[in-house]
Amino acid sequence: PASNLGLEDIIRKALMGNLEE
Amino acid sequence: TLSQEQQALLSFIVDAYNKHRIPQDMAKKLLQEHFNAEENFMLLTDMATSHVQVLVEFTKNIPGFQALDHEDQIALLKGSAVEAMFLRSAQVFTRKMPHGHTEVLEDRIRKSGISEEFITPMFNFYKSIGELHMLPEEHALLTAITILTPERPYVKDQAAVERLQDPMLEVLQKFCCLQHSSEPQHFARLLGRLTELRTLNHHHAEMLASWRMS
Repeated sequence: PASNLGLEDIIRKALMGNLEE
Repeated sequence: TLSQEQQALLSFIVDAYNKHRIPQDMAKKLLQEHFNAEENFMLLTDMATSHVQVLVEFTKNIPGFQALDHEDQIALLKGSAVEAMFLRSAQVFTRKMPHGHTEVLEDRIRKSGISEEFITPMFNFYKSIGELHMLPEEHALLTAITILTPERPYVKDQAAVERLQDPMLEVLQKFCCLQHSSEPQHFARLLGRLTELRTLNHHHAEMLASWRMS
């Protein structure tokens, strides 16, 4: 479902990036 | 008592949990501005997105998590994000807030277009968490334990996840014995809330489906 893809996208991006930087 | 290693793990998890919160300016928006139902819904959606980002940052700090298979990391986060969000929201709702804030927040959620049949179990859950008078350490550990649930869909190496979750469960159990010596059932009650969270997670999936319909 689209909503789950949305969640996965956010997770993948957050796993790769670093909010603290 | 907690061993030195367990004490270090506890401090580390609590620090990471406290460090990663929803940005203050976003949290303030919830209380300060007036929105119609649609804008309210959008704000709650932004909050949820921010919540997931914060959750991922916290999870990256859990010792051993980043050594797990990358796709397993995603499966764990996908499977637990909603439950971890409900736990964090429950903590917010049970904290003592300035007069009127709880009502404003509750009103905002009730006016977001979410139907009553989903809202009632959510507030019941917040209430049942409130009754446990959980300490901040317990919130942090329970969140880590929720994220490190080996039985999530698509997790390939469940044993590796279990090896991370088990020490957390041991620390939580010991911590409960130390802090709630007069309530021997406290640890069991905390674990019982994880079952409630699973149910809420299922409700949430149905809720999303009904939103898409409308």
